[in-house]
Amino acid sequence: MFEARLTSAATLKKVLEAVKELLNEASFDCSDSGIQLQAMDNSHVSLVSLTLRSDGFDKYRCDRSLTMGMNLASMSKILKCANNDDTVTIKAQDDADTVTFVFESKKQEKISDYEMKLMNLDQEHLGIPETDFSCVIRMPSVEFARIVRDLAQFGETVLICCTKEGVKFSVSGDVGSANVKLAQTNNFDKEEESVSIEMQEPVSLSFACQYLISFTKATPLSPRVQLSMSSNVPLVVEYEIAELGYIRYYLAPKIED
Amino acid sequence: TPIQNDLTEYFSLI
Repeated sequence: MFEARLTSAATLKKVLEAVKELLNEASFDCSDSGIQLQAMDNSHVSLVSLTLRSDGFDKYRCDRSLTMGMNLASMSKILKCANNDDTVTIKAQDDADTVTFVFESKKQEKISDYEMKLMNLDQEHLGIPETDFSCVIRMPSVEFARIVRDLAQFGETVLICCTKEGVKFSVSGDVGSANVKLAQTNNFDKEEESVSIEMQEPVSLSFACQYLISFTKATPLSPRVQLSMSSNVPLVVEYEIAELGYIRYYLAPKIED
Repeated sequence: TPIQNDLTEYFSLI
């Protein structure tokens, strides 16, 4: 028996929004410790890694580890039927070929359940090596989303240059070029608005704007985002999900031909 | 123009 309950369906809706642009379907690996998802997009350029810890749920029971392959468009249709403040419970029997979502309104006057067929997904898992990153940038997630959206209008590739002083995002294309420089701030009283940089050595890497835009669909999950970079390794974009876990996106850099 | 690398160049399949 598997059962996981969250008092706010809004959180699960946001998690789904954060992954469904990159993935059509995904396997949710459920165990004692929580729910994990790891999947590459179809073109094998980016990877989504989601962890929802069991202790972050209002109720969590997983007698036997199970993998639930879900079509994310179908899951999205179901979650649209929940109000943001509904309690949501995800249920499955051991070895089941369906999963059930139960939505309960706050006053319990409305209870609905939606059963969805599970899929057998032959998903590849990747071993992600531990990396000591040369640069770790922390900034407001809304600011990152704004920069990516603004710059993507002017080119397909963004160059991210990080030094101790700050981080520069640059794009060039047919129209011309655009640069956004963010300086490290010392907003100790407004930590949520600060830009901080931990740098071992400067890094400059190029990435496809289109993927960064997809990653920013996770913005509603967290006020902060963390970008980790080292030369010649994938970028890691991480959003913490308060008291529940995190979503990390990995993106292979573009290299000069 | 820079070309897009594949993620599996960096991470091994397990």
